[in-house]
Amino acid sequence: PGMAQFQSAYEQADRQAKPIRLVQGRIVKEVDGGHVEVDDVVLSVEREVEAETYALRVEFAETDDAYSEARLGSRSGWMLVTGSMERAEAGVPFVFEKGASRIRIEPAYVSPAGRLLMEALDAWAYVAALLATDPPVYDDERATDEEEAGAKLAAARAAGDKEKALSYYRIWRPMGRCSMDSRPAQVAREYADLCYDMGKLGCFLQLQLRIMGDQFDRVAYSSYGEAAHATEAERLTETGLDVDTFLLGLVIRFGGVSREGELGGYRLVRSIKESGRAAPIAARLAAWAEDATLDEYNRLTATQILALL
Amino acid sequence: EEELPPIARLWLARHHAK
Repeated sequence: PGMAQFQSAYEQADRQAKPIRLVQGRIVKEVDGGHVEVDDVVLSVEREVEAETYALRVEFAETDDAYSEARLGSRSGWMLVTGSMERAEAGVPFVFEKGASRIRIEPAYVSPAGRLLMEALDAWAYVAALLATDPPVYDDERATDEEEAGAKLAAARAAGDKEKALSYYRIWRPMGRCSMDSRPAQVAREYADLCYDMGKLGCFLQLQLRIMGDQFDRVAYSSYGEAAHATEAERLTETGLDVDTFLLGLVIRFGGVSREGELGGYRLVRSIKESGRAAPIAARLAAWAEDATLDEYNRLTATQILALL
Repeated sequence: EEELPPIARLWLARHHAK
C-alpha cells in the first residue's frame, strides 16, 4: 500500500478509537433468569463500532472458579442504562442491560479515560491498513458441497486459472474433523500462497493471521489441537513488511474501531516466538507496560504478552 | 513491577502465584 493508505487508516483510528476501560469490583449478573454475585472481578468495557452499545469481558478474577462464575456467555451488545463511562469513577455503580438480562458493576477502581498514545495508534493503524488492501478473504456464503468445491478448485489450479481458483477458495472452507485436523490450515496456506503469488498482500496477511490464530471451523476444539498447529509466523519476514510493528500492532486494541482478524493471546505469543523476533518485541512491550502515557488496558495486555513470552 | 498500573500489577501477582 501507498503512504496515503497508511495515513488514512491512522486518521480514521485517531477520530474513532476510544480506549478500552478496565473496571475492578463486584459484578451482579442477572442473565437467563439466574442471579450471580462475584467479588473482585476485573472486566474490560469496550465501546462497539458505530453503535451505542458496549462489549463486556471478564478479564480475570480472584480464582479460576470465580472467573468461571463471573464470565459472560454473551459479550457484545450491552446498553449502558445507569452511569457514564466518560465520568466513571470508583464507588459509582454502572448498570448494563440487554433484553431481559442485566449486569450491575460496583467498581472499586476504574482505569482513567486518558488519551491515546500516538505510537500505539500508529502500530494499530499499520496492521489495519495492510489488512484492508484486499477485501475479506471469505464470502458469507460457503460451498454447499465441500467435495465438489474441492474438486473444482483442484481442476482450476491444474489448468493454471488463478482467478478461478481464487473464486473457489473464497467459498471453500473445509470443516476440521477434530481439533488435531490440520487440513483447514493447509487449505488456508495454499490460498495464502496463491494470493502471495498474485501480489495480493492484504489477502495473504488476512489468511496468515487466521493460520497464526488457528481460527478455523472444526467439529471439535481443544487446547491440544491449538498447541499442535504451527503459526508459520516466520512467513511474515518474506513479505518485506516491518514484522516487529506488525506483531506489536496486533497486541494493541481499541474500542470504537474494527480490523480484520484479531488473535487470541496464547497464539499471538507463540507467533511472536516463531517469527524469530521475540527479543526486540519483548523490549518494546516492556517499555509500553511501563509507559504512563499508554492506556491501561493496553499496558495490561503488554504485561500479559511479555509474561507469557 | 512498581512501574506498572494497578490492574497489571494485580494480574502479574496472580500469574506468578499460579
